[in-house]
Amino acid sequence: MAQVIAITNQKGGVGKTTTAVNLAAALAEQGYKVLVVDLDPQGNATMALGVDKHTLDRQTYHVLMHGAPWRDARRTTEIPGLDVLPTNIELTGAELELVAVMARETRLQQMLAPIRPEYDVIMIDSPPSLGLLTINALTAADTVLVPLQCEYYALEGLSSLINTVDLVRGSLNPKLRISGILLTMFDKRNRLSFQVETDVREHAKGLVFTTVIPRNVRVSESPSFGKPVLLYDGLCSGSLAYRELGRELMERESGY
Amino acid sequence: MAQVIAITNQKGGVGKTTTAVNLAAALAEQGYKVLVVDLDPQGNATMALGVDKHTLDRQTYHVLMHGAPWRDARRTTEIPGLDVLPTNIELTGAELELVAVMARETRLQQMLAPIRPEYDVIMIDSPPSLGLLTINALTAADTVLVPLQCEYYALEGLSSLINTVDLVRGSLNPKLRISGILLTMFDKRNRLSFQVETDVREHAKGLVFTTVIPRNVRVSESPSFGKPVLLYDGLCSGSLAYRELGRELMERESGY
Ligand SMILES: Nc1ncnc2c1ncn2[C@@H]1O[C@H](COP(=O)(O)OP(=O)(O)OP(=O)(O)O)[C@@H](O)[C@H]1O
Ligand SMILES: Nc1ncnc2c1ncn2[C@@H]1O[C@H](COP(=O)(O)OP(=O)(O)OP(=O)(O)O)[C@@H](O)[C@H]1O
Ligand SMILES: [Mg+2]
Ligand SMILES: [Mg+2]
Repeated sequence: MAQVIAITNQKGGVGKTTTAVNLAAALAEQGYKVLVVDLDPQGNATMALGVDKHTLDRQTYHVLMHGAPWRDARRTTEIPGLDVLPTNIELTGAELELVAVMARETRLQQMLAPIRPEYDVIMIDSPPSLGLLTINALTAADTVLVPLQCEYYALEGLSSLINTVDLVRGSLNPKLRISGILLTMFDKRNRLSFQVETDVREHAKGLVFTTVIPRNVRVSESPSFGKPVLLYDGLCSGSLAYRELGRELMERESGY
Repeated sequence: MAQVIAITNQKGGVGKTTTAVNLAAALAEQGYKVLVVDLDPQGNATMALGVDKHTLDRQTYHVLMHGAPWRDARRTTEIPGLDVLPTNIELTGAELELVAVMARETRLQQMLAPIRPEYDVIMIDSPPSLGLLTINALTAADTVLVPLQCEYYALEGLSSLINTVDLVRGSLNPKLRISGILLTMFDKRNRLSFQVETDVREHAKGLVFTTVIPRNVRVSESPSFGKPVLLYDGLCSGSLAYRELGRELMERESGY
């Protein structure tokens, strides 16, 4: 039975897509069967996994809003055991359409119910907002993984995110918990990175992953080749860190 | 009569807030009277200008949605001639409330009408999405300034943004034009930065500002002190670049 993980942070550009794609690739490499659900109309996870978002026939939007069969939309990737439910700008329509729909917050949860038995892990890439798509991701998820760029604005926004997770747990998804906060784009040359790390480890005791993802240019080059960094440059510091994260995550989760 | 500039890009973390705050500061330094309108519920521009978003009485939300007097919400900053209309997470409500309102795309345009005569420039910081708040910003604006991080996902998303600007020009705001595309966080050590620059200058001929904003850690440190980088470290490469951008923008705009 799949564990559903939402990769969420309303702050933009903190490494949500990069984490969803590369952590999913690391878990698939370790033998898990993984589905990435692209829930961001930008379609970045779709492109990073080698699927052209401009030529989609069926996608997340159709499954979520019109009940299209999920297997019609699902695509395989270059990594065995790693599939993706792709999306593109058309998903923007869902945010407006969902407002007027019954049980609008639980659409994704209902959509994933028949898919869960087919995978070990379902990883949802959320858009940079706390709107209805992100609320759907939090309602459908068992756990939330929060990528946190080592910068001031990202740290500053953490409390609103934690508030939102508490609200969703209270009214929509009682089992929801934060699996961990992941420090991303950590730059050893930059004092700010160390300050943010100290700050977060102090305030969010025990929630912060031991694994830290370093800033590594190979990570930002890989999506232009439609590959996770583990395939593009399997021995760079970014790949090693995402593999380590995969192991740490499954160790932490085995305790639940 | 103010020129209204929307700082917009649906891609997250590309430097929208950093540009809105620091370009506004540079223009105020050059003697223009500038208002920053924070239209992002994250309230990052509010904090960067030294206003505590957690203790707001009146804010953008009340002026936009309930017709509160704008002077009640407006705050001054440490820089003479630079004011801000602050916001916080409460503005998230506006995105849902706007869906059902008459002429929902022109609310901000109507809100700014009485404010325009009081300033030379009104700078709108948009959230990372193409939802109703961003559409309001594009409808209210004379020009759009597009910050573009020198990375693959940011470049990849440019065409959807340009499409959206065309749609808004076609149906809501006939005068809307792109004042320029601004390359941000340019890193001379990184080949990807040069590739993106070459790519954009080739495809978006004439639209790309000559001024390029370098990656500079002082820029990312300054918001934690509630100051634009021009006040925090007035001679660092980030400050020099934003002053240069201010001059280039006003030169380009004087031709219209
Ligand atoms: N460890 C890293 N090292 C270097 N660059 C990185 C790293 N992680 C992410 N990046 C780059 O930083 C940018 C932001 O990352 P990404 O797009 O994954 O963030 P996001 O949170 O998904 O953004 P959005 O809010 O737009 O969805 C991208 O250009 C990405 O390639
Ligand atoms: N020139 C620069 N040099 C170094 N860091 C920068 C620079 N410009 C922006 N940053 C940092 O990069 C991060 C992203 O910038 P910023 O928050 O301004 O982007 P944004 O587009 O407003 O993000 P969002 O999509 O969340 O609104 C911030 O932590 C900021 O401090
Ligand atoms: Mg993303
Ligand atoms: Mg911003």
